[in-house]
Amino acid sequence: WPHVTKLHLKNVSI
Amino acid sequence: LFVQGSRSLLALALTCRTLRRRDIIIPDVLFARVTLSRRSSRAQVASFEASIEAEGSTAGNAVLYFKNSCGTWGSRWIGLGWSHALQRMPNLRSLDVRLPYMESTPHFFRQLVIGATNLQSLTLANYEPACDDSPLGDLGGLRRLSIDFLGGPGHSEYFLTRDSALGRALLNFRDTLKELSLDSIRWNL
Repeated sequence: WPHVTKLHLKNVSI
Repeated sequence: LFVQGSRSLLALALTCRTLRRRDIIIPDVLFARVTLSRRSSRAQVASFEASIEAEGSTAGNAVLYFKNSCGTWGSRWIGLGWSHALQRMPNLRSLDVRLPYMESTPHFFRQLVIGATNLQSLTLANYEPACDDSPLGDLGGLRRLSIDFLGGPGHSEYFLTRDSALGRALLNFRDTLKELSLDSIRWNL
């Protein structure tokens, strides 16, 4: 996702 | 002379309505950005619905931004008929809705994939992971995506994989996505 400039992640596990 | 923006046009439309009750003039441009919230009255929701569903109406074509955060009260749109509503708003660029108040989620997404070909921004609240066989994965070309999953007791965590609906959608959006917001997922993409 090379064009993403705004990223909001909440309660994300990997 | 006094019409300088959408707010002025709204005043004009309200004046027309007041003065000529049987011959209401509401410019379509007023429907460009529609927000239905808990503060919207039943009459407002019903008025909007009637405006775009009226025979020969072109008001639905003017709707570019639609946000619905109403509760379960009000128009049948909130619980039923969403797919039909989408058909009446073919030029949507931005859609912001709470999912539990809609008809079956797969049906909704199917209509979104087929009809909302200009959609650029999608915000979904209370997405239910159990409904993940939805056609959400067939959407393409979004610039902005925000999904808030229905969590808490009795609701499973969302596993974001290549095979999940959201995973397939994100892969579709690889060349277009500029803003992404996700809440409560397990990332396994």
